[in-house]
Amino acid sequence: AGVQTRLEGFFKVV
Amino acid sequence: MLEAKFEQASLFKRIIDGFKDCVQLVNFQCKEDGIIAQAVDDSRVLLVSLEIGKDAFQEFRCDHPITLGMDLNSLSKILRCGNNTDSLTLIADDTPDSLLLLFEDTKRERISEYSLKLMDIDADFLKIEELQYDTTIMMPSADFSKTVRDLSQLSDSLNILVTKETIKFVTDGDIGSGSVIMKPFIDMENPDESIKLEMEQPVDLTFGSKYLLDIVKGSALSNKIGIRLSSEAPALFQFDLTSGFLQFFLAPKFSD
Repeated sequence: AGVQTRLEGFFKVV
Repeated sequence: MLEAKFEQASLFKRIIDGFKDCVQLVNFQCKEDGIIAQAVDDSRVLLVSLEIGKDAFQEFRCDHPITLGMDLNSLSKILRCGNNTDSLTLIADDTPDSLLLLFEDTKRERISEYSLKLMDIDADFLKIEELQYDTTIMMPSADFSKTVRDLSQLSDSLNILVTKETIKFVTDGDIGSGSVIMKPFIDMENPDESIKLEMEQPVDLTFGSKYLLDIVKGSALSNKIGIRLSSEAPALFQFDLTSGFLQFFLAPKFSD
């Protein structure tokens, strides 16, 4: 159930 | 030069066992105040952030910042060679291509020495800003671990709902459904058994069971787990060390 989100949607990649 | 001595090898073993099943290649950054590491799992859903402060060590010295790129499978093989009660010293020079692991059983005057080849790991670094969370839960890690293991058998998703007075874990799968409801309480005799809840906003979040099963492997590190939830950000699951922590940031599932 539901769509798995990814971390990049929330955190900045540096 | 790095010389970092754990009084007992079991601490470093438990730290590595706490996250080796979800990430494999990890850069450990050693600085004068301790060792930090960050790694993201292959599916880019779970982030592990480790901090071992210098006070967690019996002795700690790091003259220049160095990065130790390690394959955790290989490191685990070596860690299994030492006894839990041995002391363990990690030794590396300033431009290392290997890490020396020295296990010492002082009672029996036995020393075992292993060398682990290091790797150049090209890993992104995710910048985690101080996040605002809607809810903070502190509970026994064993209770959280059992709840996750029990409910994960029924479905690949687990729902965590928090209202003012209740923490509810819910699962609904092909073979059936289940829920575990907990309420905050203070155990005066055994404070670690208490469940504390601070709620700014109610939350209703869904997470992948497989990631939660990875996270609960950190339970050997601490009797307590801190869980911070927000509708707008990845959840934070934290096990505290005497100095430092093992954190897992888990991206949620959203409805279609």
